[in-house]
Amino acid sequence: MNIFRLLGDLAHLASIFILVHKMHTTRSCRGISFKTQALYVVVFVTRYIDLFYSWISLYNFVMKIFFISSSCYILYLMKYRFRPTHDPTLDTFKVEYLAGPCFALALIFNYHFDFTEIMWTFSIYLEAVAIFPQLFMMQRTGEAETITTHYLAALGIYRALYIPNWIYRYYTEGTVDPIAIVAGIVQTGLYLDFFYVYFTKVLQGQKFELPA
Amino acid sequence: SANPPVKDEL
Repeated sequence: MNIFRLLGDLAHLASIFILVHKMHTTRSCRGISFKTQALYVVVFVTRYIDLFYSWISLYNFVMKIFFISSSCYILYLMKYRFRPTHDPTLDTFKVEYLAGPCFALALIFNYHFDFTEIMWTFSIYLEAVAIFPQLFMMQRTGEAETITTHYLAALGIYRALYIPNWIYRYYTEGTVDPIAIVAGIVQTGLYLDFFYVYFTKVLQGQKFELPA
Repeated sequence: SANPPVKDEL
């Protein structure tokens, strides 16, 4: 565990707390893509199959359980508690276009051709692009609530912080995980446009608005 | 050369 990894995980935790807080205080899931949130459930469930057969640490165990359960809880909030506030006509990105290619890539580029390894690889690729339906939805509406932008910023910063963590681990432990690194760089890259608007506008007190 | 990846990340 190094500082980049720890801060990254804390940013990830923070993003989930911000999202749940937004939904509870506004009693709404407006502006949040159900499809992106559903993809995160798939990501966590397929990645953490190792909960059943490998023990890493208490930290690791608790975080995995938290990510699986909180992502399911968010789906529950969107699907039942705050269902009337979700507008499916804005959430129209086709998730098959993401899941299909990710699965195909996982079958081709993996470390071992076995079930859990392919599921792990699939989850890494899918996480990299899972934000697409959310970004697509914001592109369509052209705006986002400030609290939603804080959520997205924390979520983007999480994976961005994993990059210095991988560099640090290469020098201190000699470990390299090309699948996670390439996917992590792609994932962070997808946030660059968003980060630009977030840091230059939202953090200066302006509303998140995309040019028409 | 690089060691194989350790799956201890989240």
